[in-house]
Amino acid sequence: DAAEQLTPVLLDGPREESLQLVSELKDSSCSCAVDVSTVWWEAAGCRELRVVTASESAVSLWEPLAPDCWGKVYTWHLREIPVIQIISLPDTCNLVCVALGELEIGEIRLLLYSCETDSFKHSVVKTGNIKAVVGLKDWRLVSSSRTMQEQQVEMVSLSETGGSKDGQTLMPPEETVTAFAEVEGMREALVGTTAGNSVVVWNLKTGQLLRKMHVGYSYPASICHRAYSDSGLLFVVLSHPLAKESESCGSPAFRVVAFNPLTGRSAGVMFSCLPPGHAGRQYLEGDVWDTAGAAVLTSGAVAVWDLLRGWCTAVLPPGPAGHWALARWATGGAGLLAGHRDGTVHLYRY
Amino acid sequence: CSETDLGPISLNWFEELSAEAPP
Repeated sequence: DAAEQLTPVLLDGPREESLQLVSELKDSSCSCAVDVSTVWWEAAGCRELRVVTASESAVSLWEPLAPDCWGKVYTWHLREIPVIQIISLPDTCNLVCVALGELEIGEIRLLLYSCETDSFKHSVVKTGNIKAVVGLKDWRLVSSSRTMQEQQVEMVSLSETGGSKDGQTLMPPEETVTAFAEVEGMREALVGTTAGNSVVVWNLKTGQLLRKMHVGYSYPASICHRAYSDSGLLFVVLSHPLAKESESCGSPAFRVVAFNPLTGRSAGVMFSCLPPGHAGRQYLEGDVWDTAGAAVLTSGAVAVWDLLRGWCTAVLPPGPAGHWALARWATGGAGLLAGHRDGTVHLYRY
Repeated sequence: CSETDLGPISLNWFEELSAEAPP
């Protein structure tokens, strides 16, 4: 109820100039782009941010050749199972993680460069009917998978050679886990959202399921993107791809919600709603970095929000190349990557 | 521990819940 009373504010309408186009890269061999991301890469003693693009059958690594020019370094060909998404691993280097599958993830692979053999290679780290996956700091990967009878939630530690080391089974909630987010600054705390629209909290060290807290029926299919603890409260950034439009708050794409983990009670902190002219249908996919949210809207535009103020700060309208299909924040908040299905990616400074 | 609209809160909520939750 408290959340419903908050009124979002648009700061004189969204300003496109808060996004500055830095460079464009075009994968001419790409028939249908499925994801884009960035990765830290170290070669010849030089550590730099590289762009990773994924189509259904190939994942390519791009290096900066000049301030506004990118060149393809290497392409991993993955022809057996389609690539679905690139999984970010927060503090790794020379490592790309991808999810492959048909309608849902069936396999997670690591793509890497081996110094020992001076070659690029890939290896399987997880198979199954995987519903959700997240990369955590310290080379850890958490995934939820389902069999006919039960749900498994598991954390594995990744090795620099592309394998998996230690594992920890986490106690599964009754409902299917739809997304995970690490609790920033708390190495052993993890949150997840469920198909029943709850936020759950785990202890990664012991595997304990600590708390299940309901998000509310107004916001079905909520997805968690980010979590942090402050002053005894757990703040979770949620996106709401299917939230209904209401008179009081428009169409909320993102919400910041404060949970009291001790009591399970919650209160909305801020709404970030679809900008005027884009309301009605919801958004296709979103990404969060720090206090910035970005999403591809069904109108074909990309919208950017300041999530703590609830302001839409920028809108990229669909361009001559058509609708935007992808919006991802670069590692370390280095900018926004916006992509078209034809393999064109624009890198913006924000 | 202090009282808010969301009930009593604790800076050590993670440790407290870990001590209470089933192993």
